[in-house]
Amino acid sequence: VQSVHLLQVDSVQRWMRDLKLMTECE
Amino acid sequence: RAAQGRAYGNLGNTQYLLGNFSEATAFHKERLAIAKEFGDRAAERRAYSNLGNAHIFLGRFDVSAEYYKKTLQLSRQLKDQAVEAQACYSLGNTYTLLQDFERAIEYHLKHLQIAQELRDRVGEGRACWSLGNAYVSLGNHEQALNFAKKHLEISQEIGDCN
Repeated sequence: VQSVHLLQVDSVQRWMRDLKLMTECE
Repeated sequence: RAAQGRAYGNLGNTQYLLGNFSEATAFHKERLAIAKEFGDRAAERRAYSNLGNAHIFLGRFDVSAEYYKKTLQLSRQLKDQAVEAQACYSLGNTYTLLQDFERAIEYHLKHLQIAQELRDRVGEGRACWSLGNAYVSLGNHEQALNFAKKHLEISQEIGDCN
């Protein structure tokens, strides 16, 4: 139940979507 | 050797963008070792961020939290408030994934404080959004409502219809 709940945390989902394209460049 | 460090960093980033997170961590660890060898704290800080990010997608949220804490520590030493805010935001989200909502709130509040100091309304809006969700998870609906209202106000101000 908890993991289903977590998937509904929209602010975290949004952060992870942005994170996938975020790299600290040299 | 210095160029080798940069090459490792670039290889890590490329593997990351390809979705190869294990390979990315291997390259970023090499990058980290060379940054330490040279005493290059900015490069060390970048490696910690990249390692934290990659471990999120490996499902190792506990490992990410430790790397993000190193990022936070170095950002303070380097007096880089924007990076400090970003590290706090990452830690808040990571502790949400770890279901430690109290700690998530601590970091999101710190992120909010820095965003306000830097007059970063987008960051402030994201912090309020995150805090609203964290307080819902804790069952504190009154605080959740306060932050949801603040999030709405900022979203309207910056024209974020989403």
